[in-house]
Amino acid sequence: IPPSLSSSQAIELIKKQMEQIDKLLQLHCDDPEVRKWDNLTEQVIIRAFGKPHDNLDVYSSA
Amino acid sequence: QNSFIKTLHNKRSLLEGFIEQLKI
Repeated sequence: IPPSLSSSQAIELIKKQMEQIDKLLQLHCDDPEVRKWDNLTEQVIIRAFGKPHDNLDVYSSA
Repeated sequence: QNSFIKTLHNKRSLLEGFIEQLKI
């Protein structure tokens, strides 16, 4: 899958995901919001860098 | 729960690194 976002679009979307981390830290790890955030973050990384990509592997194994 | 918090902090650092890459 090739990247589909410009650098500036990718930066904006990643920042948006980062802004939600403080809220997630208040939740339990089983909260569906956490899974939702994680899935969306992976999608953003794929759109930013393409798939396969080292960044995606590093993120997924974190 | 403790490892969950660590994981989120780790993911935040990774995302910061990705933004730095995109700025280059």
